[in-house]
Amino acid sequence: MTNHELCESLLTWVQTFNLDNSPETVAELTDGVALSQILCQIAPTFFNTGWYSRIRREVGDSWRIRVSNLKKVLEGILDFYNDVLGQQIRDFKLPDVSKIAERHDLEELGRLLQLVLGCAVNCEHKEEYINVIMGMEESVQHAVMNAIQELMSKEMP
Amino acid sequence: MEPGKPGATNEGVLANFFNSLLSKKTGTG
Repeated sequence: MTNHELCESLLTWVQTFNLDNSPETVAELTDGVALSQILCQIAPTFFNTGWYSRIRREVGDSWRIRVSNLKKVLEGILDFYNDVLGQQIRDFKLPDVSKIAERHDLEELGRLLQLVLGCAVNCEHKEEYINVIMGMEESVQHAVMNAIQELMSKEMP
Repeated sequence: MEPGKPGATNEGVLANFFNSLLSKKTGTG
């Protein structure tokens, strides 16, 4: 599966969430806003209003704001894995958020989306998210399964 | 996986995987 295919499949998954502005393209995920809103829905106690208030919603063309948002998203995800799920992700190359912000790098964005997906399928209400995935098109389910399997192979309790 | 058995189809592979994910014990969120 190419990075483009992974990102497109995970974009389809992202579109199942109720977001302020549902992204229509992969590029629209690079400001971190949609991803932060997804995290708030997945684990509202952890990704609370205090955390969300640090995300800038008016990003415009500023790559600096995109980097800042994406850094907060990535840090939040890693803290969530560590503090809530009790897992550490070993041997998983963490996404370079600067490359996502500066040039919409699909390889790096794919890894960030993988981590968000990992939060969804491991969280308290994972049934809700897994059932949605099971209702999606088979090709998307395959991509999601591969992404989760790769992530699970790197998880260490 | 043997043809004709549950889980042998593409759909079965996906269902088996996601059902195993549902039953996996994880953190409390």
